[in-house]
Amino acid sequence: RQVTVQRKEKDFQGMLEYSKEDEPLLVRNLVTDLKPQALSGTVPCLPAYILYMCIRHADYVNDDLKVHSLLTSTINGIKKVLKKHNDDFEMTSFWLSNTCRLLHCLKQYSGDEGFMTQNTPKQNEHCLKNFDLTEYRQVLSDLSIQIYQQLIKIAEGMLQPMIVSAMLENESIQGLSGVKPTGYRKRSSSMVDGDNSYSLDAIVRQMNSFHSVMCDQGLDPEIIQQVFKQLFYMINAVALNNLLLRKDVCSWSTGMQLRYNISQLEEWLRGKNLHQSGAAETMEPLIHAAQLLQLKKKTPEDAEAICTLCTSLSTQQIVKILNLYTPLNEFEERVTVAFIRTIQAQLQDRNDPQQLLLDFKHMFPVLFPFNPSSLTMDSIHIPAALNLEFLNEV
Amino acid sequence: TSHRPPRPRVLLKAPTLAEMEEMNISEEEESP
Repeated sequence: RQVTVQRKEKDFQGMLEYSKEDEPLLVRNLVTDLKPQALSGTVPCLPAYILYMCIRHADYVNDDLKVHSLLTSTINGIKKVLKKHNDDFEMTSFWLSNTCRLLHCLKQYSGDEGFMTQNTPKQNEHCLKNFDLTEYRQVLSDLSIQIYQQLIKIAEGMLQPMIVSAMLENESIQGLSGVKPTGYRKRSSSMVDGDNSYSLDAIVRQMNSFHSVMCDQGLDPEIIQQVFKQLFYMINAVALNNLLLRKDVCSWSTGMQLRYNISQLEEWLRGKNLHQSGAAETMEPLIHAAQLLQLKKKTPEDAEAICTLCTSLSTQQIVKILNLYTPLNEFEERVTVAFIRTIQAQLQDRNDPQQLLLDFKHMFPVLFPFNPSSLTMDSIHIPAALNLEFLNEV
Repeated sequence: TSHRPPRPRVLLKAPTLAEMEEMNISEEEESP
């Protein structure tokens, strides 16, 4: 009797095997020497998935030392890259995406039912079998916070020099320059030769660039929202602090331009579907300052309107802006002392913060909500450009 | 259908991020 043996092609189970001696090469090619551009056209966060598949094989063969060693080398490798590229937005965003994705994978495939609710049966087969990596998840979460802080610092450093000229000095509304207060020269530091002058478009372009980098790299939408909330807070704080210290921008026309600029930013948030991020709300003090510059400042009714509208400004800030307010021309009167006293009397029961200026370095606490992936490990292809041919698919 | 209870996983103790950094620094110092 003839027996035919049908040999079933070995299925890829979504694990990657490597020998211990190759670990430094793996971390070098996949982390420390990797250029994000080399991965264009591949699935976002590919390094995170490859690392998880390596961890999973070490777990599968019950080699705790190999798991320890790979995770430690990976984390140290990521820290090394971040240190080397501490002013590179793209690189920092890339490692934030990948660190968060690795953290999500360690949750999604932990075997903890709370993290498995959206898994397919196939994904459930790809869970860790032997080890509980809860403590490593904590380390990756701490690392993600550090990377997020570096990302914000880089973005703020790029945006900050633009804020004052784009929000307060640049005139994009036609005909508004004719109603500038007389007797005040434009700031020589930022406007005369145009070298340091930025329009609102420059801010918008920069934010478009941040947004597309983070989206392309597959950073979680909730994190992108938090990045923009933080950046909008800084725009608000830097612009308001400047307004509170400069007489030449405390005018009706600046109020008008400022409100227009803020509405452009609000429009940008809506266009990027970021209107639920809380970013627009962080601009409220600046919106109220713009309104204060535009409102009438004469009668008790005007005082009432100011107190009702400017709820995001402290009494001290309102009084300061009123004191700095510069009439447009000889027909507009200065704000009287009596009017300012009326305002102070109306607001005396408010429990306001004591400081005049906002802390523009304030950071909102960041959250990294669990975001499982629908991708299945065995569908991941490793491009030759990564030079990882020493990894064996298992 | 298999209803085998899963084997409990062994908790791998991890150093903190700061401890990891310290270890990494001392390793770098030791290496030539």
